[in-house]
Amino acid sequence: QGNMQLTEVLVGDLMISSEKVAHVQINNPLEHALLVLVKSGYSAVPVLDSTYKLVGTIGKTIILNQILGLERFEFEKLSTMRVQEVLNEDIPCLTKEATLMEGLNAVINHPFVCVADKEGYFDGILTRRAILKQLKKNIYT
Amino acid sequence: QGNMQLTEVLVGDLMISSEKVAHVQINNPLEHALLVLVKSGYSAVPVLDSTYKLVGTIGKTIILNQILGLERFEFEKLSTMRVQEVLNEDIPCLTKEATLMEGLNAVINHPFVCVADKEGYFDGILTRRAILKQLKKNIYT
Ligand SMILES: Nc1ncnc2c1ncn2[C@@H]1O[C@@H]2COP(=O)(O)O[C@H]3[C@@H](O)[C@H](n4cnc5c(N)ncnc54)O[C@@H]3COP(=O)(O)O[C@H]2[C@H]1O
Ligand SMILES: Nc1ncnc2c1ncn2[C@@H]1O[C@@H]2COP(=O)(O)O[C@H]3[C@@H](O)[C@H](n4cnc5c(N)ncnc54)O[C@@H]3COP(=O)(O)O[C@H]2[C@H]1O
Repeated sequence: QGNMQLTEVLVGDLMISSEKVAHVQINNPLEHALLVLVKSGYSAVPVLDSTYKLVGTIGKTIILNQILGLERFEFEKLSTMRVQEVLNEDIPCLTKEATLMEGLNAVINHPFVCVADKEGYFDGILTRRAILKQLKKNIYT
Repeated sequence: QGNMQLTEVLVGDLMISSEKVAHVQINNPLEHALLVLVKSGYSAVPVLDSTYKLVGTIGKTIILNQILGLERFEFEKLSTMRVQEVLNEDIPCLTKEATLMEGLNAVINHPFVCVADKEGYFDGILTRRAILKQLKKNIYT
């Protein structure tokens, strides 16, 4: 019965593990962060501190908003500003033990949700794609 | 029974209608396209021609990739290049009559999918968020 399986799947089973997740460090200049984002191809990635604890997320939107001046994009600001000044700290976060249902609720308004342990160490990310693939499997059972 | 309802919901019921969709025109300079993307807050939007037919999509990633030179971001290219030169034309497309299942399959690898009629006129976009909200409803029935 499809619904039984939904409660057995945990976020830890579906997440992309930390070693495969592109991220930036909190003290990087915005120019480095934008380079990581453009080269990895991702719109937004997690931000970690030097001990690999999760701090927040940063994306192209946030960075480009920072440099959008009144007349033009002020690209010189990219080398003077740091990730720490602009990152988004108001982010949902789950543990590996959270259920698929909690994961589904979390990704309704977020393309990905960070996963961390109770000390705040970064474990990985749960993406909408992973949730959609799992729900598609469940529809056929 | 949840599964019966899934086949009754059509893409046209879930899509964001064209008048609410931010888009750019095929002959806009990249600078204008980037401004629309930054001000609307969207990572990528549809590209239409002057008759409102769907041509493709464009996003921050594509634009920033174009201006990423060997040593720095070559921002001056934004005013000389046009959307037409860089847009992504290889995109999935659905009609309003497509089923939720077809919509789910299409968004597994795309944050949004364009919807157009058989003449190619733009009708709207189907987003992952709309699919996820619908699937969540179905899980509870
Ligand atoms: N290199 C690639 N290969 C294949 N498909 C790709 C791809 N890059 C992007 N996509 C596709 O585009 C979707 C949106 O990517 P975006 O970078 O905006 O948004 C991504 C990005 O912000 C983040 N993300 C995903 N994988 C990541 C990773 N390995 N490291 C860091 N962030 C990641 O999670 C968001 C949602 O990812 P999701 O997989 O649901 O959805 C992805 C995926 O379906
Ligand atoms: N102004 C806003 N208000 C509230 N939430 C916002 C928002 N902008 C973005 N989001 C949230 O962030 C997700 C990713 O947005 P993104 O711009 O990368 O990716 C978007 C964007 O590329 C496109 N899109 C969505 N609505 C659009 C619109 N009205 N016009 C043009 N493109 C749109 O479809 C993608 C997936 O959208 P989806 O709704 O599934 O997922 C959205 C939504 O959950």
